[in-house]
Amino acid sequence: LRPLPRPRVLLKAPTLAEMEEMNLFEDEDSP
Amino acid sequence: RQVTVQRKEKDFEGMLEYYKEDEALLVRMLISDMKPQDVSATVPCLPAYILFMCIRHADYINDDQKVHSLLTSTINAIKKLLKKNSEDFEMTSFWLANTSRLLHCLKQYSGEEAFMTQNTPKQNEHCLKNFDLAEYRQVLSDLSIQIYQQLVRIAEGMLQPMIVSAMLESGSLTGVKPLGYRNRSSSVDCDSGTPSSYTLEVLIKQLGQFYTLMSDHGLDPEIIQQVVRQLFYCINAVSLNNLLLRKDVCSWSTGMQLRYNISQMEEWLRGRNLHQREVMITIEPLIQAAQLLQVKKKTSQDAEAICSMCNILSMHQIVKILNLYTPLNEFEERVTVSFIRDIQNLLQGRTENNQLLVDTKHTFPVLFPYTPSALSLETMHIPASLNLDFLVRV
Repeated sequence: LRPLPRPRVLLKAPTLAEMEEMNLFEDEDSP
Repeated sequence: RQVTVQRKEKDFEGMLEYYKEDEALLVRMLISDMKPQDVSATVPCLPAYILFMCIRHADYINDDQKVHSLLTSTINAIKKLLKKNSEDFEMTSFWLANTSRLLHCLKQYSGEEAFMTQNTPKQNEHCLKNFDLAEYRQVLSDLSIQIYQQLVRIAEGMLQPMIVSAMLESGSLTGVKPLGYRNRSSSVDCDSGTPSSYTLEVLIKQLGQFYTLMSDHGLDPEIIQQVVRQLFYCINAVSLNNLLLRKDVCSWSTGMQLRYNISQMEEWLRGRNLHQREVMITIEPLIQAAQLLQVKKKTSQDAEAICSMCNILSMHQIVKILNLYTPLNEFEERVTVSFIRDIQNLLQGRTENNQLLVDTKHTFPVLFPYTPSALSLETMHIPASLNLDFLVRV
C-alpha cells in the first residue's frame, strides 16, 4: 500500500508592505 | 574476481542546489547584475526558471529557512533594482515578465489540482513536495501589479510629449492641410527635428519598440494587450482633451487627418493581433470626435445623425466641439446656435457624467491570468556566460 503523501506545510510570508517596512527598518539600523 | 560497478548517470530532475552562503551571490548574478541582453539568446524568463529550480531543491530537502530566505531576497532584490531603474522601460518589462513567470511556476508546480490541468506527467513529478507557498504567491502577485504600474507609467511618460503633435498637428495627407498650416513640415522626426514636433510614424515606432521588448522578454500576451490598451487610452485622453480646448484643431481637415491617423494605428494593432474590442473602445471617443468634425452640421436630420453616431461622447463634449468648430476652407460653414440647441434638446434625456475632459490619470485594473509553461524544467540549459557554475544540477 502506498503511504498517503504528507500535506504540505504552509510557509507564512510577510505582505509586500511588511517587507518594505522591514527593509526601511534595516536601512535605518545599518551604519 | 574483478567486479566492475557501472556508474549510472542520474538524470537531471530540474532542481538546482546551492550552498546557503552562495545565496547572496546567486541573487546578485541572477537579479541585481543581470541585464536583459545577457539572456536574450536563451529561453524567455530563464532567470525565473532558475530561481524556481533553486526553490524546488530547497523544498526537496525540506529546508523551510532556505525557501524563506531565497524568496525574500529575490523579492527585495527585484524591488531594489526596479527602484534604481524607475524610468527604464526595458528593465521594468524584463522583470515584469520574470516575476509573473516565477508566480506561474509557483502555481504550476504547487501540487494544487486546479493549476495542474495542463501539466505533463513529468511536470507533475516536479511539483513541490513539502511546502505550500500560497502566501508567497500573493506577495509575488502584489509585486507584479506594482511592476506593471511602473511599466505603464514609464511608457505613458515617453508617449505623452509625442501625442498632440503626432495625432493632431502633423499630417501626411496631401491637400488636407488648410491654408496657414501647410508650411508645417510633415516629416519631422523627433531625432532630427524640433523636440516638440513628432509625426505619427514616430509615435507608432515607439509603440512598436514597446511591443517588441515586451514580446522578446516573454511577457504574457494578455499582459501585453493590457499595456497596449492603457497606452491607447492615454493617446485618446490627451488627444481628445487637446481637441476640446483648442479652436485651431477643430476643423474638417483635422478630422480627416485624425481619422487617417487612427486607421494607421488600427493597422498597427491588426499586425500584432491586438485589434480587440477592449483596445478599440479606448479610442472610440476620439474616433467619434473626428467623425463629428467631418459630418454635415446644418439640418435637423444632421443633428439626429450626430446624436446617434456620437454615443460615447458626452453632450458637453459634443457641444464644445461644435462651438469650437472653425470653418477653414470655402466649403465649410460655421455651426449655428440653433443647430447646437437642436443637439442639446435631442440629448437632454441622456444620463451621463458632466465632465468635459477625459481623466488622463485613469489606469485600468490589471489582471494576471494563469499561464502555465509547456517547457519542462529538466530541459533548461544555463549558459556558462551567466557565471552560475556554483549551482549544482540535481
